[in-house]
Amino acid sequence: LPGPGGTEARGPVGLSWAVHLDGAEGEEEEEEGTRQRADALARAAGLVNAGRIGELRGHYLFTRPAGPREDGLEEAARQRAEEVLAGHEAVRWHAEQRLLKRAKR
Amino acid sequence: GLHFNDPKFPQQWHLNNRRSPGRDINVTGVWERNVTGRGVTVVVVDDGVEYTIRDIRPNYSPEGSYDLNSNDPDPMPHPDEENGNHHGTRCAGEIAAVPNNSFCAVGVAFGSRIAGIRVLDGPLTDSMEAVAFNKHYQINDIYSCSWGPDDDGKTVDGPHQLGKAALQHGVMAGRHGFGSIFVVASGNGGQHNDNCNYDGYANSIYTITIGAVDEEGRMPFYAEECASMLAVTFSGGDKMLRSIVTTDWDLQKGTGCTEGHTGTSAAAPLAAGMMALMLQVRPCLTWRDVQHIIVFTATRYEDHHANWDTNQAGFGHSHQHGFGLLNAWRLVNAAKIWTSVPYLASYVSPVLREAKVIPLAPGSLEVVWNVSHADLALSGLRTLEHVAVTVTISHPRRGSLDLRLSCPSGMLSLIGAPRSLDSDPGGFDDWTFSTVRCWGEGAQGQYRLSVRDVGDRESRVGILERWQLTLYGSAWRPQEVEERRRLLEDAMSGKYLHDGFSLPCPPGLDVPEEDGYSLTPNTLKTLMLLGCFAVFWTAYYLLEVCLSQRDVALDLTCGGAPCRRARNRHRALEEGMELEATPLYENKDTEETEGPPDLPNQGSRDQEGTLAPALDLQEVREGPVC
Repeated sequence: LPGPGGTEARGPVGLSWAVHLDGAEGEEEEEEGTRQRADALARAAGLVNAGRIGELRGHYLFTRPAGPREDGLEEAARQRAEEVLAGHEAVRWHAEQRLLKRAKR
Repeated sequence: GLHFNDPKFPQQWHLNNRRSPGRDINVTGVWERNVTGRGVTVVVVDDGVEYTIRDIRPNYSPEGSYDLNSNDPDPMPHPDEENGNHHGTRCAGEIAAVPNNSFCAVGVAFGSRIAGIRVLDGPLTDSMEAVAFNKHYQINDIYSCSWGPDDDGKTVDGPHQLGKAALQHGVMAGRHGFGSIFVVASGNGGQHNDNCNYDGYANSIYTITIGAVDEEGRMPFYAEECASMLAVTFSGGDKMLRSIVTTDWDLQKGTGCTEGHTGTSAAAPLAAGMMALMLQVRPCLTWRDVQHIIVFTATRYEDHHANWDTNQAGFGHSHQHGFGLLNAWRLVNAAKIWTSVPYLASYVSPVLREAKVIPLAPGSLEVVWNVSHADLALSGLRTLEHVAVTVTISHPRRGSLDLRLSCPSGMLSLIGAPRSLDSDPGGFDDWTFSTVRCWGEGAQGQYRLSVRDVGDRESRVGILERWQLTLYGSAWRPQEVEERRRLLEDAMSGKYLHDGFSLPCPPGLDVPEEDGYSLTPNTLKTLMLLGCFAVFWTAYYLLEVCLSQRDVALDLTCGGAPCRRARNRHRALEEGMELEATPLYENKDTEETEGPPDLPNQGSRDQEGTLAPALDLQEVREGPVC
C-alpha cells in the first residue's frame, strides 16, 4: 500500500497495519507529536508510517517498505511488526489490513 | 407543467409514471417549486464517475471527488474487461443528471452537485473504506453507497473497526457538524435467501438502509428483507417490468444512456437524490433528523405479501419495505418545517452471559432483559429509534439459526433470519443485529431475545454464549412523537413550501479537513514547468534591465538625480512610450493636495483622468531611484 489513500490500481497489496495511538484526540500540536511517535514506532516495527488514515485522529497506516518479496521474509516481517505493536504501551489498537470483498448491487 | 427535452425523460417512469399514475417518487411538484437540490453535494462512492458525460459535467464537483484506487483527485472510471465500471456513473446520473440538454435523462436532484469517489476498482481495505467515508466531508453532504458485502446468502460482514469509526466520525463532524448522510443499498441476495441483517452497513445506526420495489410496488426477486431497513424506493423488477432509465458511461459498450439499471443499487441513489432535495429546503437537518423524516413520511401501501405491522407509536413497518415508500413531496414538505430532534441518547445493558443450549424448532431459547426507569434516567432516553443486539453464538451451521427480538410493546423483529446457504461452522462472534421496528415506542420495559434452531435433527447443538442490548433514541416522550406526526401531516398540503417561509437554521461548525487538496504527479509536473518558465523569464528580464542600465552607469557627464529623470523620460519618449508616471511627476503639487497618502483606492487619477498605479506615486514621493 503506497499511502493511506489507497493502492495502485489492481496492484498487489503488501503488508500493512492500521494503528491507533494514545493521546491523539486533542489539538494539532498533540497530533504532530503523535505523528512523530508514529514515525518512530513504525521504524521500530520495521515498517513505514504512511500517514494518518483519513480524518481519524490518532489512526495511522504502517506499511512494509518495498523490497524483495519472499515468503519467509514476509512472515518474519509480520511477526516482528505484530510483536512490536502488541507490546508497545502507546498502541491502543492495531490490526493488519486485509482485503475486503465488496460487491456492487 | 414541466417540460424537459431530454430524449429519455418520458421513459423515466420513476420520476413521472404516466402508465401507472402514482407509482413514482412524486417529485415533479417539488421541482415546480424550484426545489432541485441546489446547494447540496451528493457523492457516489463506487467504481468512479465519468464526469465528462454531458449529463454530469455541469453538475460535477471536482472538490468533492477523489480516486482512492489510484490515489489522485480524478475519479474517472477505468475501462475493465467486463465493461463493468459504469456502475458509479449510472448512480450519479440518477441523482443529478442535467435536464434540458437534449441528452439522455434527468436526475432526481438535478440542481445538486455530484462528486465521485472511486474505490471499488481495486483492492479494498478497512482503512480505504474509512478514508472514503470521510473524504471531503465538509463538501460532500450525502454519501451514496450502492454496494456492500457479498449477497451470496452466506456472508456475514460489514464495516470493520476503521470503517465503523469513520461512519461515526462522519455523523459527528461531517457537514459542519450536522452529520454526513450515508445512504446504503440493502442488498441483492434475494435469490440466495439472503437478509440484510447480515450486512453490517445495513445494521449500522449511522446509515440509511434503502431497499427496492418494482413498478408495481412489490419486492423484486433480488431484494432482501431485514428489520433494519428504513424505507424502499423504485427499481427494476423481473423481465416484464421496466428498469431505471439513467445516464450511463460512454466508454466501451456504453452509449451514455441506459434503460437497464436495476437492483437495490438503483434504489439507493434515488433516495440520496431525495435527501438532497430535503437539504436544500432545510440545510441544518442533522443525520438523525433525516432518518426521522423518512420514518414519519414513508408511505405504507397495500401489499399482502409484505406483512405490515404497526408498532405502538403508530408507525407501520414491514421487513420487506421498511416504513414504506419514499415520497419526495412528503419528504420535502416535512423537511421544510422540521425542527431538530433532541440529542441522541443511548442505553447499553451489561454483557449477559448465558451459555444456554439453543433448542430445535418448534422449541426456542428465550432470554430477557428488563430496562427500568432508573436505567434510562441517566441518559434521558425515553423513546426508541434503533435497537441493537450483539450476540456470540456457537453453532455448527450458522444458517440454521433464527433470532427474534421483542420490544417492550411486543413489536417483534426477525433480526436473524435463517439462510439455507450459510453453512458456516463459526456461529456469530459479537455480531450486532439491529431493528428500527420499535421506532417511537417507549424504551422502558422487557426486551426478549428468542433463538431457535431450524436445522435438521442431525445438526449439533448451538449455544447462546452471551448477548448485549443497546438502545438508541431520544428524550422525546411518546406524546411528542405523536404531536410531530400531526404537525407534519398539516404541512403536506405544501403551504410552507415557498421561499417566503423558512425556519431559522443554526450556523454549522468550522471543522477543518486534514489533507485539503493533494497534487497529482501530472499537476506537479505542470507546476514545475511553469516554475521553470517563470525563472527563465525573470532572469531574462533582469538581464535586460541590467544591460539597459549600463548606459546610465557609463554616462559620467550626468551623475545627478534630476539629470537621470530627465534622461529616462527623454529615452522613453524616444522609444515612443508614454509613461503613466510622467504626468504625475510633472504635477506633483497637484497630486499631493488631492488627498491623503492612504487613499482607499490603489491608484489615483491625474488631471486627464489617467489611472496611475500607486507604485508610481510612491516612486515620485521618495524621489528618483536608479
